Amino acid sequence: SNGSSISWPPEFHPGVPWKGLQNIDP
Amino acid sequence: QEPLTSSMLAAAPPQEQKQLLGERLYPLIHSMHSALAGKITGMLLEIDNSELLHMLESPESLHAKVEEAVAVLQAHQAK
Repeated sequence: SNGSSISWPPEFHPGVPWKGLQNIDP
Repeated sequence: QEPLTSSMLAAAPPQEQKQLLGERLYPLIHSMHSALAGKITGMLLEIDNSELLHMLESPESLHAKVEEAVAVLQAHQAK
């Protein structure tokens, strides 16, 4: 019922700017 | 590649600081858990920068945190 954590954790890709937890909000 | 120092980090904007740490951590984590490296790195980047710097200097600390992160990640994925 709680789908808010599906995308956790944010994945780091080398060479790609890290957005971290900021990318949770659309 | 020269070691990342606290003064180098302090000179960068906050978002860039995490990027710098991630670029250093990722190859080390990839050598331990290649399949999960991106997610583990993402998890570890939630930790305080000073502690991340310490982990870069101390393989034992990094290893312990990575194993901790893997356990959390596997428990999370098992849900």
